[in-house]
Amino acid sequence: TLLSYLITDLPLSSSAATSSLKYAVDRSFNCISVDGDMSTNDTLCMLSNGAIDNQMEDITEDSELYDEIKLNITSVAQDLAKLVVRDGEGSTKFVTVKVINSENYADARTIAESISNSMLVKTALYGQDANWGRILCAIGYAKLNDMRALDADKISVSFVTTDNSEPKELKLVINGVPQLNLDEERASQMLALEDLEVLVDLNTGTETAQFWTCDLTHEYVTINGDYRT
Amino acid sequence: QKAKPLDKYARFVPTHATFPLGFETASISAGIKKNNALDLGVIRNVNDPKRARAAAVFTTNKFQAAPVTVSRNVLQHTKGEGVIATIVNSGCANSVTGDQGQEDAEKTVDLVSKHLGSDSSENLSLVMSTGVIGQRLPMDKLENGIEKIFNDKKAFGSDFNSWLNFAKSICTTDTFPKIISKQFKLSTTGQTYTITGIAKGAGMICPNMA
Repeated sequence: TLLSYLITDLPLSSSAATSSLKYAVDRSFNCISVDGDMSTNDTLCMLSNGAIDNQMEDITEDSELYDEIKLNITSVAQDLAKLVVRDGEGSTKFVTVKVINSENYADARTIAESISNSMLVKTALYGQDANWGRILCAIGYAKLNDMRALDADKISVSFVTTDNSEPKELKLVINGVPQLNLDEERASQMLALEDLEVLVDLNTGTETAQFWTCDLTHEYVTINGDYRT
Repeated sequence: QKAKPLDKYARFVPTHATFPLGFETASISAGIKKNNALDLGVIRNVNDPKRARAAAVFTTNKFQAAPVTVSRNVLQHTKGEGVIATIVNSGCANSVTGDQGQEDAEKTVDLVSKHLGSDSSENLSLVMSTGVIGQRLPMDKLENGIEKIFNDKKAFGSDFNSWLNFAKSICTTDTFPKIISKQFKLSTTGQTYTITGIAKGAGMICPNMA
């Protein structure tokens, strides 16, 4: 279960609190997956009290300050959501799944979510196996609105490092063509890192979506095999 | 090949932070968890209650736990205005507990609201629970815990340890409490404000809240 709080001493109107929270959650907690399961109790609440200045008027959605505050709330929510993924039960890796150049945002998000929830992708990440086939498979069964965002001849998939090592990007599939002469040594180096990015370039548009996920380990089963008892 | 185990607590838990003005937290072990760990926490606003606002998003799971429906009702009833506290327990999710679970969650809100000075018609608090699904909330322990928190003048604090302990009180299988605090300046007046985020969660995580 996810429970989360955002607490601020800003003076927010009820409407501004609600809309900024919705904006933030759609770009943070609604873009994470540890195991693909949704709880009956997930809640994110925000409390504000205006204590920075009790004479200051409530900030509404029409206020000049609203956009910057909304973005700062989102920034805190994203950092917090990433910590939840980093603490994924038994996890050893933090993985950013970025889908770029999509014909539409919804499909980019669906693809990112599908990869992030794939048990086989997640076990491959744990085993440090550059298993691009599983990533393509998860993309292929993603429940897209239509197929305009996904063209099998245009898709490219890469691993991207998060440290400063070079080459930064290891291309696994280019324009639908698997790179069979993959540099396995470099792939192993990259997959040994704690933080990793899976980059999917759909080449069908301009929209981008991002999900944060983790690997799936033996420890996950140990923790959850007897949680209730 | 396997990755090495990580000391996540040392890496991700801060050792100091600045928190929003006008809020206090309290946390205790109410005996809901088996190991006497912190399992009951409250955040309350001590600034002017007229300035207090609350908002929340909830799970879209069709089976929604009692605290979810009760907190949603509180927000619908108050429109988020004047909600000055939130109470949370870990160890028991009060989920799939039927009418009894609903009554327990409502009673929890009532008890906290009374301690915050409400008459019977005002709901001043949200309620959350996390832990095992399908078990009734141990209300005797919860009620005792609430009394203990509100009757102990030293229970509430606004220092780092008070906030950290609150973050710990909501943990279940988490290996570290999740707490982040950031300060920003308003571009118009230069006033500094703070946003603190606290979360728990390690498994059953793929939220889609609305």
